[in-house]
Amino acid sequence: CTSVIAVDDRGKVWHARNLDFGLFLGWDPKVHDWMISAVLRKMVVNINWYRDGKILYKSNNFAGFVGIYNGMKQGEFTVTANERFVEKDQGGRTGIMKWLSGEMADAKWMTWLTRETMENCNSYEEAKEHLSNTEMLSPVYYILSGTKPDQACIITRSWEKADSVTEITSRKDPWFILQTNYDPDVEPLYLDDRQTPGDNCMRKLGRRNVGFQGIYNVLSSRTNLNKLTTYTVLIQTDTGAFETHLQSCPGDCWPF
Amino acid sequence: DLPAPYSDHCILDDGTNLYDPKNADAVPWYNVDLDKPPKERWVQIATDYKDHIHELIETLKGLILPSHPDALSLIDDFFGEMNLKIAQPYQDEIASIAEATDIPVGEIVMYNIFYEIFTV
Repeated sequence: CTSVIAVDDRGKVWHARNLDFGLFLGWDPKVHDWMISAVLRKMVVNINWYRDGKILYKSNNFAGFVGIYNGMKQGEFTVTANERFVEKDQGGRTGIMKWLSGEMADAKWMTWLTRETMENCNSYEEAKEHLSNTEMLSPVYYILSGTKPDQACIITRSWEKADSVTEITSRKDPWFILQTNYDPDVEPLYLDDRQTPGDNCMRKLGRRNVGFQGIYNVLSSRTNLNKLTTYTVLIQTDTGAFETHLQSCPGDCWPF
Repeated sequence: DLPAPYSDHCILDDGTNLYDPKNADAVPWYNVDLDKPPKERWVQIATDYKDHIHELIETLKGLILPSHPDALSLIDDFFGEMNLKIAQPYQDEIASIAEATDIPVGEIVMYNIFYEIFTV
């Protein structure tokens, strides 16, 4: 996955992500695609979540899936979740076993914690606190943005709490965050380096060209776009604009 | 660097623009009303996407079963029982999706906890 938060030269915050899903879940040699990714592309829906007759927040989901990978509360905050790989005994499957044994009975499932944050938190700061400190069953990166230029961060999660919170203002380029599936202070595996090309493409885009078109083109560039990419979602929290574009990478394209 | 043609390529280098806002119309919008009982919230989506949800589950089972012959009963029994431990409103929401799609509840649970299962 690749999540992007970028602040344009007027201070407006934009948030987007590529969802890559289905690694090692069946390669179809006839069409050169991952089987699960191909099926999931047909199941993408946008959802307006209503409470008290009003839209509370927006998300996109796979049909039949009740949790949330990406959500936007207009005028308040947006969150996207990227998978985090950790050592074997600290992953999601071990988390499930601990939950079943009662050791982590109150811990939250990742996509349901995202949903609860959308439903119960009313500001960027509240969301940041909730996503950082609620016990959960699997590691993840939460990429969170608000509506002000300094409201953007990567929350690097393990079971109990955040291992770190990386603010946009601490970045080498303090106007954008591009997060793939590695801790912010760790160099990506050379075979899976989507960070370096993504960062370079963002710098080519430049702050003055930040917007749906510019970020979409960055996320449509290889290898941030790859055979696992199922969609790109583009979000502007102030206006509530929320666009999901189906994606694929036909032909010669890196498999992940 | 990856070998060509798999190497990185920022399309901004070519002046290419692939963004067309009209393409977003391909993804439909639905409403989920949190004021409704959990069992009623997902019926529309589950009904409309019944065939695709079946296809996904069958594809998953096809990938798991060859190496683990007992996987199907494990999914149906193990994850089916697990749903009874899952907190509300998710337990009822998942059960209603299973009902609307005629898929065993354990298989819908497995789909919904995909992230935890496959995060290693």
